[in-house]
This record gives sequence, C-alpha cells and structure tokens, in this order.
Amino acid sequence: MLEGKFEEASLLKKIVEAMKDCVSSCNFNCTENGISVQAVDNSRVLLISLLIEKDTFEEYRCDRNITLGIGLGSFSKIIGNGANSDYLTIQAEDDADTLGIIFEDKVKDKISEYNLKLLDIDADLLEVDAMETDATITLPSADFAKICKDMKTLSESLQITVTKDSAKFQSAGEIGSGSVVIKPKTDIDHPEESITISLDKPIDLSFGSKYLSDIIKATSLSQKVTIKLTEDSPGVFEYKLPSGYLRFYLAPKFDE
Amino acid sequence: GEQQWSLLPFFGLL
Repeated sequence: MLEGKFEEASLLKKIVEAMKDCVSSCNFNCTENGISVQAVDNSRVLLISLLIEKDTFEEYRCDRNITLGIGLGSFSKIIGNGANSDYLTIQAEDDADTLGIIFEDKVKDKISEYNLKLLDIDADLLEVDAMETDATITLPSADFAKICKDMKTLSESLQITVTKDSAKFQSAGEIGSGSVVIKPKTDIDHPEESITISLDKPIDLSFGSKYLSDIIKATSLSQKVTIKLTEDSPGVFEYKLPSGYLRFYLAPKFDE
Repeated sequence: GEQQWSLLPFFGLL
C-alpha cells in the first residue's frame, strides 16, 4: 500500500502544472524511498525526471513498489479542487486501478475525497547516464523565466554562450535581435538572488524556445534554477524540491 | 539553418 501526505497541496499542484503540458500521461514509480517519474515528450526532444523523496512528505509509507499510470490533465483537475494550504494525501492499494486523493482543510473540519482512474502506460524509457558537464549556471528561476519569455518574442531559438565570467542568452529573428548577459554575483542578504557560473569549457548551444516555455512552468517550484551545459549534448535544467528535484533534459539544436 | 536534435542519439531507449 502507498500513502503519502503532503503538508501543503500546493507542492503537488506546482509539480503537476510544470509537467502536464510536456507529457499527457506518465508512470509514477513509488518505492519505500519516495516517488519518481521519467517521461519523454511526444517529439522525444524533452525529458522530465522527477524525484519526490520520502522526506518531502509529512507522512509516507510504501510497502511494495507500485507503478501508478497517471493522466496529468485529469490529475491536475482533481488536485485543483483542493485549497493550496490543505493537507493532500495520495493513497493506493497494491494492484489498485484508482488513486485516492484526500484533502484536509487545516481550519475547518472538512475532508474531501476523490478517486482518479489509473492508466496502463507503456512508455518509452531513456537511459540517462551520469553526464559530464562543461558549464553550470545557477540563477534566480524568475530571471531565467523572463529571459526565455523575452527572447521567445524574437525567435524560435535561444542561443546560450558561456565564457569564464559570463553567460549570454541571445535570439535573432525577423523583427530584430536581443541579448541578456549575466555575471556571477554573491548577494549575502538575499542569497536567492546570487548567480554562480562554473566553467570547464566554453559553451555555445541553441535550444528551442517552445520547449524552454514548457520548462519555465516549473519556476514556482524553486527560487533558483541550475542549468548544466555540455557542448553538443542535452542541457539539464534543474529545479530543486524541498527534498528531491524536477529536472528537464532538452536536446539542443544544431547547425546544418 | 538550425535543426532540432531528438534525445535519442544521446540517451537511447532502454
């Protein structure tokens, strides 16, 4: 049996919102250590890797490994029925064909229960090995979201170049071009505003703006995003959870 | 022009 209680429904809401436009359905793999998901979008350009560790939950038990096939649109509708501050418990028996979703209002004496029909999903799994990284950038997630939105107005591609002490984001299209350069900065009073750049090799990569638009839907999950880049390899965009992460692997574009 | 790579050449199906 699986039972996982979130202190606040808002966390699961944010996770599902960040995933549902990339993949319509995916398997949630539940073990005694927590819940993980690997899902690839239809075009196999973007991969989502989610880990919700046991410590994320207020209470967690999973006696036997369970795979829950979940339609994210339906899941989103049901968890949207709870208030952000409610306790949210997900519950499934071994071999269950539904997932129980229970909201508890912390003030009123009110409990709401829903059941989501589970799906049998035969999904592609990709082998994501430990990747080498040539450059790592950590910046406020809201800043990265704004850069992606602003550059998308110019072009279908965002070019990221990283040198020793700066990262440059630029786009060029029919109406014109634009760029944003960020540099490392330590903000002791507001550590969430700090920017770090570490570099083994200079980077010059381009990514599809439409996929980046999907990735930045995770912005509310974390104040920071870490971007790991390697020349001619997928970029990794990581949003940390209180205990775990939501990662996106995005295949770059290449010049013909 | 630019072409979009898929993830398959990098990761491969399990």
